[in-house]
Amino acid sequence: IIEIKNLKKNYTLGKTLVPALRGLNFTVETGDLLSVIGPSGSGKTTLLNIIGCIDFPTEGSVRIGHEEITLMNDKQITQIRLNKIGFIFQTFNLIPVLDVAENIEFPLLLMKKHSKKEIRKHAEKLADDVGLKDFLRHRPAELSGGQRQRVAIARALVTNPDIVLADEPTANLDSQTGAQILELMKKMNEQEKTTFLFSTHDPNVLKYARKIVQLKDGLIIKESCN
Amino acid sequence: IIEIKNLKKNYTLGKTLVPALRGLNFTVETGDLLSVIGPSGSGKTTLLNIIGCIDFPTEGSVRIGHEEITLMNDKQITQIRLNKIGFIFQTFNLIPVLDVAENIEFPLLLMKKHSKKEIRKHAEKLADDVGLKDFLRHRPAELSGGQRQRVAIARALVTNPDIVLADEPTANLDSQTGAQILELMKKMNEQEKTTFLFSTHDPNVLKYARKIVQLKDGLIIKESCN
Ligand SMILES: Nc1ncnc2c1ncn2[C@@H]1O[C@H](COP(=O)(O)OP(=O)(O)OP(=O)(O)O)[C@@H](O)[C@H]1O
Ligand SMILES: Nc1ncnc2c1ncn2[C@@H]1O[C@H](COP(=O)(O)OP(=O)(O)OP(=O)(O)O)[C@@H](O)[C@H]1O
Ligand SMILES: [Mg+2]
Ligand SMILES: [Mg+2]
Repeated sequence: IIEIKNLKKNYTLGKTLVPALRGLNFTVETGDLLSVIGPSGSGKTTLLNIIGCIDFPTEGSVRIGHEEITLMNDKQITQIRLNKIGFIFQTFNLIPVLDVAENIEFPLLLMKKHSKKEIRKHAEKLADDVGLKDFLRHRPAELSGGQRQRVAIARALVTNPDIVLADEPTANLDSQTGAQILELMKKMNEQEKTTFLFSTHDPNVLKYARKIVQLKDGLIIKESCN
Repeated sequence: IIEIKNLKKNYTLGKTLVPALRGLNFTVETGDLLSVIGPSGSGKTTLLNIIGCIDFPTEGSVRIGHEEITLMNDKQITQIRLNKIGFIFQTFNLIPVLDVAENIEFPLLLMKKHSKKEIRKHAEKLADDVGLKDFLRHRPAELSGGQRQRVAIARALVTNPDIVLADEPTANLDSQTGAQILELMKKMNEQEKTTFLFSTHDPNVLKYARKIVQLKDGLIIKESCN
């Protein structure tokens, strides 16, 4: 479902070129649970942002569902991002003025496929799944770090996307709460065949991965099956 | 150096009362390496924010260096926060328009105790200690999550404070980079007798702790020596 060929990404900083990705090649099959690992600064977020159609490559090919996203226009990219992908940001990126329920249901309101009542019910179910049933009226600033992270997780899963990109999804969670989230994702993967691509430093997340891709300085140094 | 008695903190959310801390009692000796652990939402950040003089208690006593901070005025609190405490936020709180070197040296500029040249030299030394020697001109938005976290760590250590409060300091770091940071803190603790209070979910951080305080729903359920 995801095919990456010779993917390169350069950032420019004043006059300096920062090569964050230097030519990546790998494939993710439908229903895979793949984990990207590597030191801080090795390019994990950059890679996930490109697959998530949030950033664009400098060079190379990225196919999602056999469609080349580097050839798409803004409208097509927005459609893929909304309908096919769920993204859990390393920095959460919640909307500060909305409460927990409103943050989670937000992408469903954009898709306009269900009634408001059904949408709210579904969002509250996801809030309960991530342990935040008693925090629905809290705004992001009125939550702990790990609670904000869980709102971001629920928001990415609520649209039942084909692909979930999770950037360090358990970084702010204790191991028990983290396990609850990983079990939720595993269930989705078994029941809906959702494809998961994690970036992580957490050994507990790696236990759930079936494939592991190891990055170092913007290059893949190892691919293995778990 | 830190004495907590019957510490309570309530947040108000509309008409609801959220009791984040429900009466904590513990002591930290000078030169301790103490770790606070507990599930997401158990009150770790709330506790560190109060000891760090960033937030105030609803009830109870907090002594730092035998001085009762709940009886201090704003000016005294600001002095303690600047001169005695280094704080590493769970959300980093870097200044977006300043680059890495400028963010790290910022508290030293506020203290006005050294020349600008000395301050910049010291800030660049700390940047090198946390592995960011090649990123001095990057702004926070031009850094990875773990690189931003390391800038926040360097900024907290650069003033050589009596007490360092570190809220999940390794959450965005791979284990090798995390170990580099913990070794740096251990060295400071041995050489300067700096007191460290970590909040963490990371088992690697716990290895460095000599005391562990376990929180659950705003109460201490266990205190142990490591
Ligand atoms: N401003 C606020 N208003 C209302 N409730 C709040 C506010 N800030 C925090 N809380 C609540 O207080 C409780 C403790 O939060 P705190 O941030 O201290 O937890 P934590 O142990 O640091 O969690 P984590 O490991 O997820 O970072 C949480 O349940 C949170 O929802
Ligand atoms: N906008 C930018 N401008 C310049 N350099 C950037 C920019 N964004 C990222 N970088 C650099 O690209 C490299 C890769 O960053 P990336 O965020 O992908 O790393 P990462 O593997 O996610 O790290 P972490 O585990 O710390 O989150 C880093 O060295 C970073 O400094
Ligand atoms: Mg990252
Ligand atoms: Mg916290």
